[in-house]
Amino acid sequence: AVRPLRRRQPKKTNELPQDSRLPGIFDDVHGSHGQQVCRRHELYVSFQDLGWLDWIIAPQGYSAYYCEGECSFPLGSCMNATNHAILQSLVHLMKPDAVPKACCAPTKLSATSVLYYDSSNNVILRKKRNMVVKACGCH
Amino acid sequence: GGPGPRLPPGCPQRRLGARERRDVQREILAVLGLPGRPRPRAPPAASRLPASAPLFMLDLYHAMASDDDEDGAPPERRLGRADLVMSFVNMVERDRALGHQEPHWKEFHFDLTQIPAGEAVTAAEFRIYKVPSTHLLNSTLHVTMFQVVQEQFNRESDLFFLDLQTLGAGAEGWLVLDITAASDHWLLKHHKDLGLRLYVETEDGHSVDPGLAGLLGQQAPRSRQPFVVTFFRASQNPVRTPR
Repeated sequence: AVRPLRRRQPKKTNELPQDSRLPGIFDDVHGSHGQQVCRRHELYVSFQDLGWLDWIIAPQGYSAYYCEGECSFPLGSCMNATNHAILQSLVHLMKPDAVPKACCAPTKLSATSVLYYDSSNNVILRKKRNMVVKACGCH
Repeated sequence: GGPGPRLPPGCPQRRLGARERRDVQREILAVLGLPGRPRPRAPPAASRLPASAPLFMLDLYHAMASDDDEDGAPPERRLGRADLVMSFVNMVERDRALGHQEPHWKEFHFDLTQIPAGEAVTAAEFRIYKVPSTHLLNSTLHVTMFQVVQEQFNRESDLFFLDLQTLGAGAEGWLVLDITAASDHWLLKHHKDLGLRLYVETEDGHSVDPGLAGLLGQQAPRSRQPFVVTFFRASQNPVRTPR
């Protein structure tokens, strides 16, 4: 028998919206117990404070950022999370002593560049990858 | 910057001693891939004048830093996938100029001992500034660059051809010669200086003194002295284990 054509179901993706933007002022950045949900925080590494500017030409320091906050279920609307982290958070609810919560860690990193003099007064430019947190999420 | 000291739950916060602070700072330098702190730079009088290599490297730094910010931005041709760019200015310069038998040439030597082992050279350039020649008005010049592979005292040194550039005698600006091919020898003879020899000829094959052609050497103002710049791609360094 000719089977009636079924309208193609839109592919269900069970990933959370990959929205790596930082929480806006209207996002609830406090989890259930008033704990902050996992997100990126400011962290500035100052070469000036470290006293290195007599041989580091540029920059004076750089924003490295860091990730901190709760990965409690249900995960906040602004958070990134892998499917595994969602599953681990659920199993943690059932067996809190056996399985830890997912942890808040960088999901996207970028490089930073430093221009400096070496001991022969040559000028060196070095790019170091994975030195700046661009987005945080639960893993 | 950032929030004040945070008291991690459970462990008492205490101030680091001076020696521990130095150890932590050394760790930060190691994570950044920077060497220990080198000698302070040349006396302020000399370092106040803008020098050619730092000026060029500062432009590269801004280009690389903007690459870092805009993820996925098409990297500059030279920068490409470079992790490390080194410039070398400390050199000895020798001339076989006017008054000597032909051909005339200018020779530059660079100390490469600072090149870290294990880095792969992706490109290398010799940059020399040219001012309009007052002696060769409208002629066309051929500038060739060789690497001095082995000096011979009873005959001409062994040379290895690197690059040829053609330009007008009246041209002005930085002349860039590609010396990437010389890097194979660096890796073999790590301790050895790099010797580069530059010849200038007119269209009809006459040898010209590079100085008369308008090429500036070590005597030029600091901001126009020749230098070498080398681009490296770091070998996939293993993830650092914190000490």
